[in-house]
Amino acid sequence: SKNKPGPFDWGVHIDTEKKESAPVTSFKHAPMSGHWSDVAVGMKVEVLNTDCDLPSKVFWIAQVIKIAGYRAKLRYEGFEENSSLDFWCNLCTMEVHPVGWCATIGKPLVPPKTIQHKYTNWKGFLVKRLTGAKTLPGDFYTKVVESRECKFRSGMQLEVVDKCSISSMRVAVVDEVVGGRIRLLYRDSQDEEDDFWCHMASPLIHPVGWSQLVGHKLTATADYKAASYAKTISKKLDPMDCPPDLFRKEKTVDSSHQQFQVGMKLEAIDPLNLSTVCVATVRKVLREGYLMIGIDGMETPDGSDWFCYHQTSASIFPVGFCDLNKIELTPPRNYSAPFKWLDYLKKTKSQAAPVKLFNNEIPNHGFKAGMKVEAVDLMEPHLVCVATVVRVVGRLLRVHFDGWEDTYDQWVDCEAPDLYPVGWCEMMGYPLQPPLIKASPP
Amino acid sequence: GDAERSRKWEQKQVQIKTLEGEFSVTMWASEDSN
Repeated sequence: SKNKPGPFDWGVHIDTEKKESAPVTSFKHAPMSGHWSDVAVGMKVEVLNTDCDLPSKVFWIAQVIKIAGYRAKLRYEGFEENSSLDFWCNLCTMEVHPVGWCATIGKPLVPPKTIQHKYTNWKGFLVKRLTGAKTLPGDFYTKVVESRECKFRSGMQLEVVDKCSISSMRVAVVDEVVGGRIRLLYRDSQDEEDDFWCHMASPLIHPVGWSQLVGHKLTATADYKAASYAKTISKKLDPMDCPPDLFRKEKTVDSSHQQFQVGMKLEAIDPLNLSTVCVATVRKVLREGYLMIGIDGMETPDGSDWFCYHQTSASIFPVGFCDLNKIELTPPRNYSAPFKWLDYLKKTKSQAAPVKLFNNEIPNHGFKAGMKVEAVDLMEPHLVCVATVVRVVGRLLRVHFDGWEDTYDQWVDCEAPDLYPVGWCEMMGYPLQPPLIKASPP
Repeated sequence: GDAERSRKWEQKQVQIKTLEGEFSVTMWASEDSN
């Protein structure tokens, strides 16, 4: 329709909302995170000169005037305060080059026609503007390519949470890998579209044999269970089993000290409603520091909605965490009285899990409320959406999906591999879900 | 490992080619320090 909005443009969105974007360095799992200090506002680059009538492609110097994730707003050199031809581009694509690149391929720099008569001595102008300025390192694009590498390959086998019964694991095969995100197909599923997307560093995936190693429920054939158990014992995997060193490593737990015990109460992000932090209970203690957690008042009699969190997970909190941080705590369903932990512990004859058992580390993550990100909708994990960090509580972030109701918000850890810098989708060729625009009444 | 690489800003000579001819300028770029 004529009224249909054009394709989503991050630059326009950021300029319109006048919001900052989270810096690439805040996303440790994201490509170039460790190299982003190579980039700075004010640096000069060589880019295509689009303000030119020549039949062949020519380039000109531009200055980075603003950075938003992987994207940068550029202004052609010589435009001074004139912002009329400012443009956004992705610094990690081959459209942007270090100064000096054109000379290496024998192409002369040609000034834009808007300013071509502004100066008569272009050499003098460029010497003055470029001397002492910063530019991208010569190996920048090589680093981009290297940092995008993912060792997961199509056909590899692993164990993943059953999206239909989250207390159980299933066997899956890697179908597709895009920018470190993996499309998995459940091996026992008849439906080829029955997929599950997650990042390669997701806590939801594990190597073959993991479920039996830690004592997690596994839905698989008897043959698989026997074979995977034997493989775990012998440490001899099949060629198509994902090598264990590709998976996220949880912190080792000192078992000589006090441990989580069945029945202990805590607060936890509801895995089936990520906008809420709920009253929860340790239902089972697995090996290697893993816990099965149930959300009080929501549990099915068979425990099929218990969820596995590692005890160092940043998604579980000690009793009183919400109160302390002014986060709404969701009480057990049908709990009639105003919820008070002391009364509840007394009523349920249970004890709170000791504070020292939780992950109390707060990294210097750099996220601030108002920052724009690209975030996975964890309820539909194939979708990466335009989003805003709306609250920061220590290491916990509340992510709001632009244009959507607050009920779709998600609490996520600052190191969650499901958050990406602005421009990640563009860089990876992955579709980005634009903000929801509510239809206006006719 | 990616996050632990050590980089520092170093001066480098950069070649510029324009329609009037070639010349070089001194610029700063981040490089591996080892």
